[in-house]
Amino acid sequence: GRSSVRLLLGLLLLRFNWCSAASGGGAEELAGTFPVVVSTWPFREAVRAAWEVISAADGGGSAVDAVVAGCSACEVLRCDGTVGPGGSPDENGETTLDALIMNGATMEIGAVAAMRYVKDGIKAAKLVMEHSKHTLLVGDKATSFAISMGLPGPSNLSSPESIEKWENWRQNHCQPNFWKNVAPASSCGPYHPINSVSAESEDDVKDVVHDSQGGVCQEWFQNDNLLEPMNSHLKVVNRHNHD
Amino acid sequence: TISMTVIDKMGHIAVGTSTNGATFKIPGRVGDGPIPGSSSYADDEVGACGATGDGDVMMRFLPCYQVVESMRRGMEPLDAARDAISRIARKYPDFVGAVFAINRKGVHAGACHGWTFQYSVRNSSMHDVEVITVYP
Repeated sequence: GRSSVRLLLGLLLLRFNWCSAASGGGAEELAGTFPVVVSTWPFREAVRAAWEVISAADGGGSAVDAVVAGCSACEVLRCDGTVGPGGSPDENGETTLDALIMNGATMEIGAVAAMRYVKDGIKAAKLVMEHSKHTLLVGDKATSFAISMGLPGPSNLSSPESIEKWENWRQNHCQPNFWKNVAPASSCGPYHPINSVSAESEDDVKDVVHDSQGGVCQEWFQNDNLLEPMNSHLKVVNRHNHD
Repeated sequence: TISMTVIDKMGHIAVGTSTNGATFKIPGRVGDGPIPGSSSYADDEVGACGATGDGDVMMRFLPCYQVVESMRRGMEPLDAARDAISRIARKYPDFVGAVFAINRKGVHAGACHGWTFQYSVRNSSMHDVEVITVYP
């Protein structure tokens, strides 16, 4: 009976498809362990760079400076291809950067989004925080702001690797992608909303397949005598492709 | 994406995130990286959080804001991290993402969904960076 309970407990834990871990040690033991640096992923060099700033013998830099040092290290090293220039090309083959910094003492925040032509994402975010009353600048205007505040640029953020990745994706008919409810479903754009497409063209026929419970399990398009699945639910997030 | 938290010797906290986003995104797309409370959040009085994963989903839930506010209300970092992830997973069972949480005492924890997650830590009792794996 006891083993059955354990088995049931194990199955219940498996049912919840999440996972967790906690550090050892109590609060009293940890109270004397400051400073602390924590980072997503095994980006050791980034943590070491932040640690050097925050633990310096002369009293150390600020927490904000340490975060900038750590994230900048990752931008230079292009950690996993998910940070900094030279990775994650968009549909046009261009790399853009998103970054944010927050001071937990003052609740000040600076951020840049979809920033083009500037390699220093976290430094640009810090400049927004320190030299503007805004929180978030985007696109070309973020680029202009960063360069006007002294960051180097404009620079090409692509790399041979990102261009090759993008060319392979084009050859694979731009699959996978992030579009949904558009035509064409499985080739490169330009894309059109399906409603307007069906109204405009009798060649595109949408067919919806239902499962046994009556739910929609997959949508198909008939175009040029080909049945093509929509890929809106394709898994594209993984260790080397994520935010 | 890197999301980083630093607590200095005085207990002051800063967080930051840097990313080049999703591969083959539609031009103009912005993920959760620059969204306060989504990829990272901090409050000296409470602690901090960093996140990684599917930004298109995560930014709809502001998981790091949720983590910090849960800790403010008394949750331990592990419970706060689990709670933030489970709130997303309830609505998006196929969601892929993870968070780490750290309170102002330096206690840290991680939680994830859809993949194995790792986060890195260095404090004054360590000789070098330690990597913690959060298993499914």
